[in-house]
Amino acid sequence: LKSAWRDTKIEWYPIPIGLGIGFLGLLQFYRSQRAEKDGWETAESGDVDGDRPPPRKRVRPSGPWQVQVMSTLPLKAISRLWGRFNELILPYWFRVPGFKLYSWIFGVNLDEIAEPDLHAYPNLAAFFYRKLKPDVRPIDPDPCAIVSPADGRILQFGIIEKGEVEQVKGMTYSLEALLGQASPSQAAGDDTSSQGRKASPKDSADMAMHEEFARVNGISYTLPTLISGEAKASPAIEFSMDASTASKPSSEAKVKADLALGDGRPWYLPKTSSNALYYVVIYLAPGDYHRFHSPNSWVVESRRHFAGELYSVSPYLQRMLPGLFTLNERVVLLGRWRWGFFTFIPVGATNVGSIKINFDAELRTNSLTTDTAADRAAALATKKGQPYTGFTEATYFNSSKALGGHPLERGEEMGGFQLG
Amino acid sequence: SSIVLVFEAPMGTRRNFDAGWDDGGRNNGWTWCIGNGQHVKVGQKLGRV
Repeated sequence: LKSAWRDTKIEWYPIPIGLGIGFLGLLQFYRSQRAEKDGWETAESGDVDGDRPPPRKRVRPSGPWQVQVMSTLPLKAISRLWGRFNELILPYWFRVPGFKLYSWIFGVNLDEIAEPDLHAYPNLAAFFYRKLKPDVRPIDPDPCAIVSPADGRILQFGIIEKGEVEQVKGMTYSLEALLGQASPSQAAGDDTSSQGRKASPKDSADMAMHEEFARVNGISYTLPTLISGEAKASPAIEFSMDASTASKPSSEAKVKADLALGDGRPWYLPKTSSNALYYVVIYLAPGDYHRFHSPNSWVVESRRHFAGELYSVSPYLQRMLPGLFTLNERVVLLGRWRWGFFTFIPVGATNVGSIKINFDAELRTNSLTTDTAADRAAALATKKGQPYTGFTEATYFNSSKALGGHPLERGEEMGGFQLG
Repeated sequence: SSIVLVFEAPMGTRRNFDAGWDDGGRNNGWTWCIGNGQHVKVGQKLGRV
């Protein structure tokens, strides 16, 4: 082999130009086919006759090379694999030292957890979704306050101006990109209010006046276009589900009493012309308690599930990747509280995985079925001549018909983030 | 993981406790009780109307 390597004469020949062009053409064809199969946005999406639906549009994130590399990774598959790994039953002898090491690294306070015997947690997924002792998180008694829904760090808070939510240090994303646009049925102009009554011409005049006020004062949000407050289940697309679960009578009464402190007008008509939209972003570190609670008394009318991709939502990546929240898998819970519009948005991450909502048994996040459902929804919307809104939607009207949604008390556990 | 809250509330004259303003409770708009980077716990007040 050594002599053959040394003594064999090597002769170089030019490749015929035609062969090179053919190879490059083949490579280009392969790439475009692959991109279309993966659903990346292409210039020529869909065929001329309209028989074949265009591929679901996804936006490839822009950013530095770290983000570009991350965008090529199969993050959902990694997340599911990570979840399976964390569901493996740990050896009994390993649990205490393993969880103590995890707690030491990520700063878990073991004195607060409801089940102090670490042997009782069979795997990291169970420990990650641990409960706390009942009295270690007292709820602030101020009835006019919004309380923190989770343990975490405040990344950003403020007022929403010109429909833009600031993410971190000047990076912004639009409110519509975060919450989703009006669904086709809502865009068609269903003018029934959330209180179950038809909007009167006076309401329309008030709304126009409010929008004018918002425009003049630079608070250009258009709540009625984000979601209409209809009192009946009107799924945006066929795959919408009526995720009804019975609400607790006590919660219903308390929330109803709290909402009654308002003037009973539809939520999209502000009480005064000086209302504004506020936002706050809370980051949960790996060692934090990963269940979340209702921040106030409110009614969840619907939820929108954006399948998206999964990334890390760490502050570092938020600085690196503009519009991170609008790319991530998230569940948007839309509803109303005493002062009007209220939205709660848990945003997932690859190293955590799925989002659980306690009162929505049909919600499946970070699963293969959600991908398929989103694809089917996109194809159906195209077939019906409707734009695909990028999410699947469910309403909670049947949870409490008196309130038109699922009531949640302040401090009530709503769900959480689970591994995998 | 992250949680984003977006909500409507009356505009107040006092935006943040950090500003050091105290109007003796006459302010009836939204007021934040937090700061950027602050660690919060479940049930802790974020702000009030």
